[in-house]
Amino acid sequence: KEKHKILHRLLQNSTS
Amino acid sequence: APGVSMGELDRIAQNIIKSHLETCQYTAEELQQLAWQTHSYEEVKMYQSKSREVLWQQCAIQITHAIQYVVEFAKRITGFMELCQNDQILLLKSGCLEVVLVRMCRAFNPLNNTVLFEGKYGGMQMFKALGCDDLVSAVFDFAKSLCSLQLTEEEIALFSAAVLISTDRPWLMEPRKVQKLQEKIYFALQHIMQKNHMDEDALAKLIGRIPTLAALCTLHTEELQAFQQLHPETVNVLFPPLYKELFN
Repeated sequence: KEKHKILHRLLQNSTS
Repeated sequence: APGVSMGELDRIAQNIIKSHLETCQYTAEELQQLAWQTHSYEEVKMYQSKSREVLWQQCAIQITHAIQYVVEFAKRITGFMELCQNDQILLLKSGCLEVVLVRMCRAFNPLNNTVLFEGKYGGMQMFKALGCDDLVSAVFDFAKSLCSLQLTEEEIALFSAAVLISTDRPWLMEPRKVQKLQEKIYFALQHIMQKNHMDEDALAKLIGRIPTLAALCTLHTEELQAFQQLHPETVNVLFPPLYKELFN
């Protein structure tokens, strides 16, 4: 998670 | 498949197919309409006259855009979201480009060896300025070979999911859970391919492409490293942050 902040955020965000 | 009902396989398959149709970037109809819209001679010359840095950046942007659709594809797969967060990140980091390459066959015209890029179809020569002819021609070869299998949308959907949800990725925290899901996806894919293809070995041929997928991604990483050595400021300042996070 620490090394992949953007990917983690994309996974957390509600569906786009 | 022991311990799995046809009903469960069907549910998994339908969920994955729905996710693919919703997140595939271009519908089959859109791709059909664009089919013979090719970049003109002047447009190809224009691409060829771009500097290496500019074209690399443009390609990085397109790849990142496609990857965002793959992330959404994964998020809508029930079994994927039931994996632990660590494994979700790992699978996407290591598999997203492979899925983009699989999806690419939908936007590839094997009759004239062109790929959809920035709104129109163009051949390999469009990418000369990148300075990685081996990678580009390998990507085109792969797309052509995948097209020759004449996969349906459903098969592309399931194969994409199987490539993504792979036990071959290092550092998985719950490899058994990933394995169980992958197996179910392959069973569902096998069932569909048996119905659609005269060739009994169609699934084996498809699975046989997977080493090439991995090799393409390795080659991409190598080319990026070589490019970054020469143009670090282009990568650091101008490349999409997600691209750097995944491949840097």
